[in-house]
Amino acid sequence: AAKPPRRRQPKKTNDLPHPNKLPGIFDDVHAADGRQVCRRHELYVSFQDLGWLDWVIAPQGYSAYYCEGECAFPLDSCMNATNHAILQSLVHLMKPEAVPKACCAPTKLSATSVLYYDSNNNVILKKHRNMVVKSCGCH
Amino acid sequence: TGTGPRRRFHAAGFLQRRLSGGERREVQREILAVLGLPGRPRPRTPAASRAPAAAAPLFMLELYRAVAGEEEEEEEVSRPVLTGFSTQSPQPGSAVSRADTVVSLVNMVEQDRDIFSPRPYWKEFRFDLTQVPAGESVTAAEFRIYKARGVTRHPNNTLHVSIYEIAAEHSNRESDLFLLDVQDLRAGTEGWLVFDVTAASNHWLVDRKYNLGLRLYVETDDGHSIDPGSAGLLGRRGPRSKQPFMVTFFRASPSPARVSR
Repeated sequence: AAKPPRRRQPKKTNDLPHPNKLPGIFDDVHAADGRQVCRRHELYVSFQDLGWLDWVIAPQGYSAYYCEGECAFPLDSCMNATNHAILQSLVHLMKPEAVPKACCAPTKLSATSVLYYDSNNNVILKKHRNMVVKSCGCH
Repeated sequence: TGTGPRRRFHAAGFLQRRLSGGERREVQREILAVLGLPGRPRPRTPAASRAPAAAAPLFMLELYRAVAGEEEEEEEVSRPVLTGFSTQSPQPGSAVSRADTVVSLVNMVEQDRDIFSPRPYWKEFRFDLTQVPAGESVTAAEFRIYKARGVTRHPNNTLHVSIYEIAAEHSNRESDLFLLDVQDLRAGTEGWLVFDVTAASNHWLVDRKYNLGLRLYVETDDGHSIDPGSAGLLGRRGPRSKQPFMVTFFRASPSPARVSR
């Protein structure tokens, strides 16, 4: 392969990335061309709406976060991209029929707990590990 | 993708589809499966008479708040296991942090050998562990009983409170007992006593026939048996917020096999 011409290094700064570039925290994160980039969304499941508050003590509902959005090259708008995702996006550009885009998926999960009565009036606290999506990114 | 009355604007501003009856049941089934429940629990007593005052739900709610706080902060703080004399409010300790499931068990049967019976006096408690989750192992178990001031004339005297597992019952002689935990305290002390009964709950989970309950004795420094009720230990006849209960901490077995759905 031919050696690419030397480019000037961009000036390094100590500035932090713009907060709106952090996926999973802020709404309405869009790439330059208007596509929605990979980010975290929320779908609230209300235990009250399900009519379960006679046996579920807490919480009243569950924030079912999910990841959605595009992982299109360049991935600069999605800071949480793995090296592999960057490479896969490049290969997808070259062979779009053969190689799919990188996937928008959870990068960090946390636990959640539910407190409820069983049929014997015992109270159960159940912890579910790796249940709540804390952040999303391209894989 | 529905239209018309089946779609509505959620407070947050995005379109939300109203679920049909079948879809709602499907969602409920899926969430119950995630919780590991075969079906929707149907608590026997009405909600209004269960929640507000009973000791076990109050304790579990405090525990839930502590765990939820830990989850919020995502801190892995290692503190001592919950044992010894403590208040009703639990502290987020290592037993709680390690547990995947915590179950509070209501005392089903209580028997006394009190001042109207020959010495030694005791109090027995029994718990139903048939509903505990399958595929989980016990990491810790506690028996919690409230001690009021009692009718003692010597509040500074020391009392020895011991808790035993009933290993076998006999018709013609005294039951076989296995010592689980002992605590020494002042006769005038008031508050929750917490005993480690992990060994007993392990035996009970191995085989239900071993579940013969717990027996509690109170003795003075010079070995005299005291009626637990007179010493201030509250049973089923005490206020609902101070009735004895058991808490068991479970950890999910690291089995790779998952139930397919």
